[in-house]
Amino acid sequence: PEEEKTHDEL
Amino acid sequence: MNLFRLLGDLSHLASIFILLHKIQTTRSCRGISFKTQALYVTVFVARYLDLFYRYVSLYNSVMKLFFIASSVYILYLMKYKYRPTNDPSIDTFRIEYLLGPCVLLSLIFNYKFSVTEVLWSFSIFLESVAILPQLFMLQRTGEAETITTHYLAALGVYRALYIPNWIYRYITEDGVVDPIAVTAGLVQTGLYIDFFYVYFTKVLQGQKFELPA
Repeated sequence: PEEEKTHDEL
Repeated sequence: MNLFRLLGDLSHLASIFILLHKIQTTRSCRGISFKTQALYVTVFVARYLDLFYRYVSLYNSVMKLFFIASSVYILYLMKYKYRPTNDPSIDTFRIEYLLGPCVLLSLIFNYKFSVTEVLWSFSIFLESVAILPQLFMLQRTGEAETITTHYLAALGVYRALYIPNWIYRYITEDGVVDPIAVTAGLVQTGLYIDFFYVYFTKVLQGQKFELPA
């Protein structure tokens, strides 16, 4: 399964 | 992390401290839209669910916790401690007109059709318009306490600084771009333009924030 995007901004 | 983002986040922090300072020193939440503050709680809770399953950095986690805690605390102050100073009759923006489209947009535009990713998108879209009840209230009353305008200015600066941050990241991180955050962010920053015009031409010249009749 595709990995979830890491949101590194607030 | 780059300087633009850091300064943007610090400006965001500053805006919250200014708002708390305003409420505590005047012992009043007059001029502050409860609806906008409630939308910010929704935004932070929906977006920062990843605190439970993803670690980015200590900075990231501490900021997220602070934004959730402080926004809930502000709601508490408005709803309980300083309730008599909160006048819902001038806070009349219909937030269902914001929530509905944001739900729809997040279902269409997201990076993955999962609960957490749709909530993330929803929070981005909702944040971009969450200030509208506050600006609507300002428009309606036609004036604002100076400290309230500093709060709004700090929020606007935070959003404005995220734009050079994205440009910087695009250049230094090999074309990285987050289309959802950028599109919503541009809209959000745009909403502050009218406010900034009055802020710079009046408040920073020492005059009261008053809109022309």
